[in-house]
Amino acid sequence: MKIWTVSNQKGGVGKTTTVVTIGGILAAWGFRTLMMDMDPHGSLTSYFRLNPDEIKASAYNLFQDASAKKAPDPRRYVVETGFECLQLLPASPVLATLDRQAGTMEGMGLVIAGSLAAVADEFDYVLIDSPPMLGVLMVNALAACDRLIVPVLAEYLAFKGLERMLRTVDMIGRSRRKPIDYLVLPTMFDKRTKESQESLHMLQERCAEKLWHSVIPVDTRLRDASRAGVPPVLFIPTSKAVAAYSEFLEFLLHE
Amino acid sequence: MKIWTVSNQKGGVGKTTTVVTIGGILAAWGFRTLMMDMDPHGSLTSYFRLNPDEIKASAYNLFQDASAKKAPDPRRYVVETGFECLQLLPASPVLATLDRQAGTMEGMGLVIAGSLAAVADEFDYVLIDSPPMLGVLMVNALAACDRLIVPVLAEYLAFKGLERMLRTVDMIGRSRRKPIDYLVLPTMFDKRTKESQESLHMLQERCAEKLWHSVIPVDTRLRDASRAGVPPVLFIPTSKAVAAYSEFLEFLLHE
Ligand SMILES: Nc1ncnc2c1ncn2[C@@H]1O[C@H](COP(=O)(O)OP(=O)(O)OP(=O)(O)O)[C@@H](O)[C@H]1O
Ligand SMILES: Nc1ncnc2c1ncn2[C@@H]1O[C@H](COP(=O)(O)OP(=O)(O)OP(=O)(O)O)[C@@H](O)[C@H]1O
Ligand SMILES: [Mg+2]
Ligand SMILES: [Mg+2]
Repeated sequence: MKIWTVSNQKGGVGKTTTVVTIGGILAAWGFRTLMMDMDPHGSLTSYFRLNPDEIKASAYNLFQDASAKKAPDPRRYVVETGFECLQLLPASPVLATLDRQAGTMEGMGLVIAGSLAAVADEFDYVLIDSPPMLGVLMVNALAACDRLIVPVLAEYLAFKGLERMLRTVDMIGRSRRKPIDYLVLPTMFDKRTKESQESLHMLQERCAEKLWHSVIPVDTRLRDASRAGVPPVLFIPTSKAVAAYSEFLEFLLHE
Repeated sequence: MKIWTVSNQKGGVGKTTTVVTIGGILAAWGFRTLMMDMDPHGSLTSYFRLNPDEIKASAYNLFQDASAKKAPDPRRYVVETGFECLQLLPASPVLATLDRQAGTMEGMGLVIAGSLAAVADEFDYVLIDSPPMLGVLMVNALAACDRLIVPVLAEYLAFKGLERMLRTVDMIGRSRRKPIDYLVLPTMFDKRTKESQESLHMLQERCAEKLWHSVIPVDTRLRDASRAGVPPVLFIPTSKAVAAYSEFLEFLLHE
């Protein structure tokens, strides 16, 4: 089983879209895939027509089990999405209260890594969607991953925030004694504007081999897929965005 | 002095863009304007070429002063932006640690409201940029405001998250015994797609008079302004986005 975390503390860069698109493609290719929603806002959970406010069991329960010293078993909280080979561990708004509890719980940063070990035989890939804020939830998502995918918009300010995040990534890599292997993914790229081209050049200079060699283009049909609640690969299989995400996934699988 | 908070726990909906655009227009019209960056990621601070990682004094200091029972005085921490009538209270990543301290500090939700009272004669308008996460920082920004502006993307999932946020808004309005007056602002609207039109209709049905009667259109030139580090009204004064934000501001000032 491989755990891929999708994270960036900048909001609206395509984290949830990346998880649901790559998750859908992996499942369509026959891989047993678990998507995990670690964002208290629950965009991934809502995508599959579940209401985060009504979710009784979520990733939050894994933290409760850990503090009650119960043996972790995420299977208790995984739900069906209605799509073959694609399951979901949903989010609940109560996840947002974990930061406040962080002061009292030792070793809270490794709860998710420990829990997912219990399902290593059940899934081929786990994709973790993180919230746009550096806190206990993002730290857990980073500490648990085999690979980190960082979606960015090709805009002037994108690199500023990236630098800070990569310092946190380094720190977590050192504390778990295994560096975090990351890849930066330009999303919603609009090739018509000079600004995007210039910002992409800047990212290429600063990130070098950590930046994927291509981009995910702007594609308004992704919103149609989200309105339909269907993974893009099944709803708009011939779209530019699905083609680009498929190419990105091929790259990840063969690296 | 009026305090306007711009907030939505959904990421990337145009919160920072709304603060910097409206702030720039207010200043251009001669109003003494303070923008306050309450997002630990510091997009607003970075917009004005300040590095959040190097900021020594930020909104965080107001919380320190409050817990040390020092008389609040935001003037100590306000910096110049280089633009007339436009000042900034910058952000620092250390703001992200406040949630963890929330367990220990009583009455932490009213620190910003209390601090801003100390500058009531200095500014005509204060605009607060919030982080995309429901926590101590957002609660403070909501509790301090005279009016709340909620930018949303016209997309299917936009309303789901809005409902939850509006429940929090109600709760804070009740606990401060003064309801929060809010207005929902559709941003990055792309009139060419059917999806946007349908989602806008949905927002109109659900939000009714709380939704502004017009929209802020998609305008890639806003990114040029951000690259230049200049408020849009000064960099792209004749753009569609600046015209729409000006109309929105006229509406707010004359309501
Ligand atoms: N390639 C693309 N082309 C066009 N629109 C896109 C693309 N990718 C994502 N979007 C749209 O951009 C918006 C933001 O995407 P998304 O919600 O996935 O970002 P996020 O990083 O998960 O946001 P948050 O920080 O709130 O978690 C959504 O409306 C989504 O449909
Ligand atoms: N009307 C618009 N047209 C085109 N692009 C826009 C518009 N408004 C904002 N943007 C762009 O969309 C991106 C997100 O905007 P912004 O950073 O203001 O959102 P935010 O809600 O503050 O995000 P966060 O949740 O990270 O704080 C930025 O690249 C910005 O330049
Ligand atoms: Mg998301
Ligand atoms: Mg912002």
